[in-house]
Order: sequence, then C-alpha cells, then structure tokens
Amino acid sequence: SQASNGEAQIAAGAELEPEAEPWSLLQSQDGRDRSGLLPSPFNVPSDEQGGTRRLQPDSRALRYMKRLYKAYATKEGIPKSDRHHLYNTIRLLTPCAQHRQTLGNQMTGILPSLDLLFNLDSVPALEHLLKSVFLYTFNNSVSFPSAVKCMCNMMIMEPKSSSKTVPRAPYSFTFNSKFEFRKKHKWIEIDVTTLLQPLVASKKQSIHMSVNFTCEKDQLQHPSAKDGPFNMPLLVPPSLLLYLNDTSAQVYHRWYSLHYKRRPSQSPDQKTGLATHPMGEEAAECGRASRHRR
Amino acid sequence: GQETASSKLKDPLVAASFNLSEYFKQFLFPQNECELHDFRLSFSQLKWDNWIVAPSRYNPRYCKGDCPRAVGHRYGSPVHTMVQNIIYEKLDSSVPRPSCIPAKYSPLSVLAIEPDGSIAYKVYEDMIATKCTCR
Repeated sequence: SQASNGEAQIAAGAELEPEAEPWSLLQSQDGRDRSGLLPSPFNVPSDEQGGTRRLQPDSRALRYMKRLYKAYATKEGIPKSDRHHLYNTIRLLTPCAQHRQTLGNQMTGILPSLDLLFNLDSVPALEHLLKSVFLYTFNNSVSFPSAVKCMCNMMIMEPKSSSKTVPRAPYSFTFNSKFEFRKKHKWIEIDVTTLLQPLVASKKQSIHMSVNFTCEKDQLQHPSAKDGPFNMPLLVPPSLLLYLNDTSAQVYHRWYSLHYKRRPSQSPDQKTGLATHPMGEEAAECGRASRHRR
Repeated sequence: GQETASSKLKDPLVAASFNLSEYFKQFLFPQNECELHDFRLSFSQLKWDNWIVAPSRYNPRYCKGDCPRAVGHRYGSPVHTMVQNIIYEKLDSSVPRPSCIPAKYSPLSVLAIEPDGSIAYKVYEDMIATKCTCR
C-alpha cells in the first residue's frame, strides 16, 4: 500500500523531482534471467536456422542508423578515434504496437496522442543503459518559416499486470521542450534518459507509454505569430534510441583498451605499486629507469 | 699472383662466392617471411549479409609466411620459439616449426538487424589482425 500511495502522488502529473527515485518501488515483474538471451555475435542467429524470417527494419530508422554509422566509423568499419564515448552499442527500437488515443487538431498545433509499446527483448542483460533518446521525424520533409515551441507529455503505463499484482497507477512525466524547426528539418531528438533509466535497468520486457505533443508558434520569436493558420504536420510515431555499454567479452571497450595500452609495462600489481608510491607516478618512473640503468 | 688468382677463379666454389648477388642473398630475409596479408571480402560471402548492413566491405587481414630462425628481435617472440625451432631442425622434425599468427587486433564497427527488426550499432573487439608474430 505504501508503494501504491507513493505512485499515486507521482501519477498526479507532478513535475519529476530530479532526486526522486520513483521506480525503486517497482519490482521486476518477470524475474526472468535474460543472460541466456545474450546474442553470440557471429554464430548464425538461431531464427535463421529455424527458417523463421528476420523482421525487416523501418526504412526511416535504417536511414537514420546508416547516417549515425557514417559518423562513428569509416567505410571499412574502423571506429573513428575522435569519438570518445563510453557506449559501444546503440540500439534503435521502433514501437511494436501503437495506436492513437485522441485525434488532435493540426490547425491549433495539438497533435494526436499516441499509445506506444516498445519491446526490450533485443536488449541483453549485459548491456547497461547510458542514455536514451526519443527520435521523431515528420511524415514529409517540412520547412517552417518560424520557430515552433512544443510541449511533450509522456505517460508511462504499467505493462499488463497479472491478476496477482496490484495494478499500479500510470506515472506521468511532463517534458517541456522547445524545438527550433529549420528548412528540411529531418529529426527531433528528445532525451528521455531519466524517464526510462529505471525501466531498462530493471530489465523490463517492454515499455508501454502514451505521448502527446502540443505545439504553438513561438511568440517571442515572431510577435505576429498569433494570427494566421498554423498547420502543424503530423509526426511519425517515434523510435527509441538506446546508448548502451555492452559488458560482454566480444565487444570493444574503448576506455579499457586506452587505459591498458597507455602503460604497456603496466601490470595490475605494478599499478598498485605506483598507487602506494609516495611521490606518485613520476618518481616511480625515474625509480624504474635508474633500476634499468643499474 | 695473377696466375694464382686466375687459376683460383676457375675453381667453381670460388667463382660462386665471388658472385656478390648470390653472396648477399643469404643475408636477405626470406621472401615469404611471416607477415600481414590483406583479404577483402563482403559479408555476403560469409552469408551474414541478411543481418549485417554495414560496413559493405571488410578486411580481416591474416598472417602467413615462414618464421625465420632469429625471431626474437623482429617478432618479439619468446626464447621458447627459438628453442622449438632448434628442436624441429636438429632433434625431431615431427615437432612443428613455430607458426606465423596474429599478435594484435583492432575492433570493427558493425550495423546489424536484430530478429525483431530493431537496428543495432556495435563495436566488436578483435576483428582485424594488425600485427603478426611467430610462436
């Protein structure tokens, strides 16, 4: 009862307090060990052997990921060294189910709210979430004469609970954000890390949420913005971009290889020697040099 | 001693040794010494193209060639490699010669399609050989 009360307050739509940890109340529903789901990267995936076909990816999503790939790697697949980041995996998930809750009104900038379900089965246990981004694009490339300010409201719905557990109130997270639309605007990225971190960390099988946008012309930018029709194009249902650190052995850990490459003579025990050395690294270095000379 | 010199030159052994190009050959490294070779392929040749979208071509490179006797300074091989070579040459030729194998690798970035249709960018360790050694 304590948990459900806590959730009820949060569900009242209160702004998320940065320090609040609302999701610590949730227990992982399935408790299923997912380490067995680890994809061994280069064995032919089992579904090919079974003859079942692999689902084709969304074409827009594939276009976005190919552009991201070119930013991170050369044509031969060599990771670009100027990209210093901790994640070695980026996953793009498209909603496996979606339907419109309300029709919205394009003339007034209220977009139809969407009920979305993302399947997290392709995220193995050893991949830890570092950042998550909602990726929006338009159903046609549009150009806006002026800046547009949007309010985005996201509501996380609890997955269909079995009869045993008490159904929990949905938890809403109001996200105020301003988007600057330019010519040929292709993608809008909304950082939802704080919202999804606890869900992905608790190894949820899926994320069920409803999202709605309300947009208006930004009066600050264009005082005359009040008048005139405002035709907001429809947004294509968003994709979910997860930046993860895969801790399995076959995957490249940049921070690890940089660290151990930098000190080739550095074996772990010597490292502790350095740590205990009163003068720190330099003295230990010259100490070692004099030993070599001797 | 022109007579002696000219008589000596007639001796086949001396003539050969005076053939400098022949003489220096013994110091050159063997032509087919252990080193890195390229092998460019596409993932369709590996039958992985139904789930790997990028890169379009991949060069895993490989090590091939004979291991010379003096392996220490060129390949950073341990003394054991030299010992194994001596065993092969002098004691028991059923013991294999040291092999030419990769010593270092570099990672490869891959764009893959998962069974559920989601798309993953991953960086895999040890996918391209970058240095060879004899062991």
